[in-house]
Amino acid sequence: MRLKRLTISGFKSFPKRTSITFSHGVSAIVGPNGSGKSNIVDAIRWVLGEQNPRLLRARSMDDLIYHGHNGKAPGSAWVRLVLDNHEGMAPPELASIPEIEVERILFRNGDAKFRINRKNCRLKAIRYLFLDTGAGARAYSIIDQGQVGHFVGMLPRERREIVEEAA
Amino acid sequence: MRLKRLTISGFKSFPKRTSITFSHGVSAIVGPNGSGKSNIVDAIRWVLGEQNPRLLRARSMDDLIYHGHNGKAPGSAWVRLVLDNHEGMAPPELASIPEIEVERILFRNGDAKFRINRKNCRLKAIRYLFLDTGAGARAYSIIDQGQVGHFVGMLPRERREIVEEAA
Amino acid sequence: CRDRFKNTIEQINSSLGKVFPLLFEGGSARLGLDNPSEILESGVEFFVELPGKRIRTLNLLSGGEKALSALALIFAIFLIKPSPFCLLDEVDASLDDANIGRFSQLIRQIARKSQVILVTHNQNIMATADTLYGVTMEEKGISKLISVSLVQA
Amino acid sequence: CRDRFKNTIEQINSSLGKVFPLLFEGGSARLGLDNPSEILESGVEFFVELPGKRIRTLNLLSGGEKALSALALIFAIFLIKPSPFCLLDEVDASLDDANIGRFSQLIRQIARKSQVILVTHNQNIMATADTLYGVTMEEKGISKLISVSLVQA
Ligand SMILES: Nc1ncnc2c1ncn2[C@@H]1O[C@H](COP(=O)(O)OP(=O)(O)OP(=O)(O)O)[C@@H](O)[C@H]1O
Ligand SMILES: Nc1ncnc2c1ncn2[C@@H]1O[C@H](COP(=O)(O)OP(=O)(O)OP(=O)(O)O)[C@@H](O)[C@H]1O
Ligand SMILES: [Mg+2]
Ligand SMILES: [Mg+2]
Repeated sequence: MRLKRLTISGFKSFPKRTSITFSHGVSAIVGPNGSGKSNIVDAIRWVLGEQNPRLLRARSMDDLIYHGHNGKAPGSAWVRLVLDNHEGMAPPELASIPEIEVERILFRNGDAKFRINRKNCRLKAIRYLFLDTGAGARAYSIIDQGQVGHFVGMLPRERREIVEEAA
Repeated sequence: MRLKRLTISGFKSFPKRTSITFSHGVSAIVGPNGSGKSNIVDAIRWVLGEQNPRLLRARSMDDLIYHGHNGKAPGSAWVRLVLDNHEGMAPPELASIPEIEVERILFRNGDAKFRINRKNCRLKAIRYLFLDTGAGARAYSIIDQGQVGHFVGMLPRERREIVEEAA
Repeated sequence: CRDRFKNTIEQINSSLGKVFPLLFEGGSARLGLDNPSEILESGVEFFVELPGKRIRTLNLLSGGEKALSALALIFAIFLIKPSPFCLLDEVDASLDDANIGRFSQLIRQIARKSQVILVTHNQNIMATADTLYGVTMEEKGISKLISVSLVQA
Repeated sequence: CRDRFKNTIEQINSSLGKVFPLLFEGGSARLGLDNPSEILESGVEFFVELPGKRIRTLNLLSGGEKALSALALIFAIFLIKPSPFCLLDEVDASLDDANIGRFSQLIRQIARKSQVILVTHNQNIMATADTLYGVTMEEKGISKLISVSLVQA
């Protein structure tokens, strides 16, 4: 379930449709302070099903929709993530499809939409997709800025959850 | 009240008596990870009267005394700080002395000693010394590693305390 | 007491007016009371404006922007009440090269009135210091001070 | 279930045995149960030993040592259960040059089994990446992706 392509539009500091195609090996995202690098990490956590705005540095989900200096704001924020599934890590009903596309949309009026391979679904279905792969929204495979030391300071109970995810 | 000289012995990773003489202008403390740079900052906070071991990254004051890999441990941890007072910033009874020396000793049995200019005193006297100068143990003039962002995230009540210290 | 508190806020805000544009190219920051009718009880808010951005909550700021805003506030206070010394432990860790440059320039300015002591791993900041103090562990687990000079790369 | 949990801890510990010495020159780390008689309830502790030091509590570790120990644990888990991707946002901010080098080497090893995506300001780490993605704000407040290539200094 390697990340192949991420498309962001109307999410945080990305008002215009922006797309990144990820390659194999090691990719580095670089740029000045405040340019939008960590917003890309937030977009990935969000499309993988993160429901707590605080873990996306926001007070409420509304903060995720682009709001410009001049008050301009798009009608919605949407993120689409295409994952490579040729190793068949996805659950059985999707195992044979080579690519999986996950999409999340948030409208200004608060309505939300989730899709897998262009078919509407519930948030649960997205979470189920990543169960047991170690790649879900809260998994140990995403380390937020400033949080790396947290792994050492966490409570024994929290550390147990990490081990259970790996089991 | 510029810092002139700091002497550490038996405190954290400094078992042997070590002295730094600070110059005017900008001084930079450099060295590999884990070599003892932040321990120097802790030594300064401690001699200025810090009483909460958590703010010194310790569970209890006992953690401050050097304990070696082989179980070797000195009888005490002591830190001495010489401050330049030619501008007379110290309280009236000390205003005319050009240099002020503050000392703190912690013995393995838990006894503690404080001194100003080699005369025993109570902790309160050290705290009184730095009152209103902005340079006490908890003042805004010492920023711990990893804490700079905290200034932005602090509660309005906490920020009030900083302004009151500057008033 | 009330007047002194209000007066200090105004002084810090005028000082922020000088310091903030030095760290950010443009923009502004100020302190405000969250309950202006009760000056003696009120907490203090911190507002930041960045060119071309609408900052609805300080939490939306990036790691580097948060560090830089905090440093602007600390130095603004320093300029009105110069504390005898200032001790900063790796406050530059999240800054990009351009902001490291601006931060170094501001440090030089502050050092005219106060003694500045920095812990850093950044070569550019080391280069602007007047004196370097090296800490090492030649013997494992035991810190030792050594004299250090910057080798011209 | 009990056996699976115990088994996973043992696997992580053997993997830590491989990863930890790559990040620290010597030393070791392991996971342990804080209540071994109640495997299904017990929390998990993390123990770190560094050459020449006695670590009584993880809090006494330095900023860089904490980051490096955490990375050792994360990568040790990766090696036994390779997650499809790994996303690290400026985890190198507190590391000195020597540890940056060791971290880069380990990243290369992990990247054989998993996709690694890093956000960083560090030139040395950029140099070891296969692909660079630039993010900038040509128009204030609006992020844009640009292609970046490392200029040989
Ligand atoms: N909903 C939104 N609309 C517009 N801009 C936003 C929104 N949410 C966040 N931002 C802006 O995004 C910027 C932060 O971006 P981000 O945290 O990704 O920076 P970064 O590239 O990671 O920087 P650093 O190197 O300092 O960590 C802030 O300046 C913030 O104002
Ligand atoms: N009481 C003590 N006795 C012996 N060693 C101690 C004691 N307290 C702390 N240490 C050691 O000091 C080291 C940490 O030092 P410090 O935090 O000053 O490092 P640093 O130079 O700031 O590193 P970094 O660049 O990673 O921040 C740890 O390895 C810890 O084991
Ligand atoms: Mg960031
Ligand atoms: Mg440190």
